[in-house]
Order: sequence, then structure tokens, then C-alpha cells
Amino acid sequence: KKVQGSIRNYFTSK
Amino acid sequence: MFEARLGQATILKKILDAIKDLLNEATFDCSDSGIQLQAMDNSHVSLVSLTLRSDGFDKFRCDRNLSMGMNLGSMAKILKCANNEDNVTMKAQDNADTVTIMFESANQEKVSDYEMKLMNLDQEHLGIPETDFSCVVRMPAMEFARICRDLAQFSESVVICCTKEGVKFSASGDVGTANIKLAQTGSVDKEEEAVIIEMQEPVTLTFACRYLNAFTKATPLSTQVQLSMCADVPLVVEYAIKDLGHIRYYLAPKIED
Repeated sequence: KKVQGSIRNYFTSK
Repeated sequence: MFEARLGQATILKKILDAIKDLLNEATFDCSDSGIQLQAMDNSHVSLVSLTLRSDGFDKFRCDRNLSMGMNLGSMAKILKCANNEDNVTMKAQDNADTVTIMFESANQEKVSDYEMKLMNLDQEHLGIPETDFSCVVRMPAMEFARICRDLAQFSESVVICCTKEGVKFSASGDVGTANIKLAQTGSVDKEEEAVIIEMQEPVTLTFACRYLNAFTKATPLSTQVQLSMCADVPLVVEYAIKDLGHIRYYLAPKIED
């Protein structure tokens, strides 16, 4: 089953 | 002092319509290069990035960098008061806690202004890495909206599969399976009707319909939409705003549990 990931996992905090 | 003027309020209305379903409030970062907005939706699944270049405005002045936190519901109420053809001017003093939005009719016989309280939003800015996308699809924005709307009936998720033959959108659920394939167009009379695929490597990714449908609220801004995809990174859905800038939506893919 596929689950929704967070966009945060792909971008870094500035 | 900050002052930005657009010839037609309709553009600002369309921009707001394109973001207000995803964001309740957002910070408009103003500098002499223009206005930028970057914000994640409440669930942190997608990110909205709006760029409006200063040279796209009829008048633009920004003496000092200014971050204006706005409640988008309040802004929508104000923009509802504008006629589409009205001029719109946003004004704020340095360090102000309000912004003034002014509408002027084309013949200048009606002038209205609305002062809106600004908010202190503690929004984090995310660094978006440069990506060499495996596939970039350009297609009519209305067609993309139609596909997202149609497929949402069948599943919460849509699978986008891009190969050199074309791009396929699929949804599978209790009713059955739906597949919509678009081939790259040969010759078209109008550029805005073209489907263009630039593929380095084929890619298949799964996304939530709900967010794709929210992004298509930007359809009135642009005749074409660009989808940029790469394995295991967010989809980028970009709508150009003619002569003014663009709005980009980033959406995290659905991944195996």
C-alpha cells in the first residue's frame, strides 16, 4: 500500500 | 514604503483563487525584485511558491524588504469588492501592521480602499534543491484540470507514467480502472493546444488527486501547465502568469509503506 509522505522530507529548512 | 499596482484586479483574484484552497494564510515577501510567497499547506504534503516580478507591475516600489503576513480569507473578501477591470494598488509603510488595497475604476470615477490587518506568521522557508527532471510534460492547463477531475471519481490517487510515447494518467478503485493517455502532439495550429514531452528517462509516480485538483484552481492563469517529474522527488506543477511571473506547486509523491 502506498502512503502519503511529507514535502518536508524532500526540502531543507533555510 | 511599498507600493505595487496592477492594471487589472482580475489577475490578483485569479492568483488568490489559485492558493486559497491550500493555504489559510501566507507571507508575501516584498523586495525590489518583486513579490514572493512560499508556504506549505496545513498537512505539509504540498508547497506553493509564487513569484511576481516587479517589472510585471504597472508600478512597483519597495524601499525596504517587507514581509506581509496575510489572512487569505480576509484578502478574498476584499478582492470580491473589486471589478475585474479595476486597477489595484497594494500599499504599506515600512514596518506597518496594515496593508491598504485600493481599487480604481477605469474612468477613475470610483475609488475604494480597504485596510487589512497584517499577521505575524512564523513561516519557515524551505530550500528547494535544483533537480534534473527525468520528464517534463507541457500540456493545455484545461486538459490537465479535466483529467484530474475525471480521475478523482475513481480513486484517491492517480498514477502518472511518462515514457517517450506519451504520458498516461491512471486511477484504480472500487468502480474499476481508468486510463487516460496523451501522446505528444504532432503539428498544432495553436501553441497552447500542444502536448510536449521532454524525456530523459521514463518515470512512474503516484500522487493524491485531492492536491492535484487543488493545483488546477490556477487554470484561469495560464493556457499551459508544465509537469516536471523525477523518481522519488516531488512533482512540480507550474503555471506561468503572463508577463508577471509564475506559480509552482510541489507535491510529495505517495510511496510504498
